Amino acid sequence: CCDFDLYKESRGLGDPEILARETVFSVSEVEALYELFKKISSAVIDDGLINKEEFQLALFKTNKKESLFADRVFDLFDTKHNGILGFEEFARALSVFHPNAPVDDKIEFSFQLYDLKHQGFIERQEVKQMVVATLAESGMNLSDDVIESIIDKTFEEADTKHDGKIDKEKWRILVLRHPSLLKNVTLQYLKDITTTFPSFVFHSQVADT
Amino acid sequence: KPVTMNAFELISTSQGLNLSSLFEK
Repeated sequence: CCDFDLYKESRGLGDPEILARETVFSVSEVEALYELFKKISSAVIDDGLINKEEFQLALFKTNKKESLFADRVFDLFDTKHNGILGFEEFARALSVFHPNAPVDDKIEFSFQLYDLKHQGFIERQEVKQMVVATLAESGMNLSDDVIESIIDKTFEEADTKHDGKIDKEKWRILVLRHPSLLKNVTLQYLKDITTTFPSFVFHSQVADT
Repeated sequence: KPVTMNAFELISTSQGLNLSSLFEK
């Protein structure tokens, strides 16, 4: 009755040509990305998979930090919802962060990131939760009045239908007006991944073209 | 001082959203 394979994480590089076809990465870039993956996935348990602790460690260089957003990003990467990332999930998710990835994919990813309750819209209470978390994580202190006025102003601009919700369409309008809001879903590093991890050539499965 | 920052601009500064640190050695 159950498809256990669905939840079983495949280990290893897999087929870089298939991943290259289905992401914005070239075959060489997929192989170089795998070098990064190996580094992160061997930090705590060398099992060829990234768990949440290893992800946090790679992000913050410490596993002691609590972060709402590191959790959110990990959960969005974890498309099989089994608490660990295989290379394929890692590569597909990072593909969205490539400077050449379609802007629609970036808009979609950032919307899901902020739609904490998976309701299909972002509500005021979620925005407040995220602002409070950001301030706490960065050690900044703002009074509740100031936080409320930041959120008021944001909804004034974003909530064009005045229903207290920022749905996907309103999110799209907002980020197209403020492209800086998509800055954190673009990683320039991904353009230079083959030069950052040149050792991939020693493990390459494909001939140079 | 008037508040001009958009809440999402503030949120996007969160360290947990800065994946570039994945690439740091």
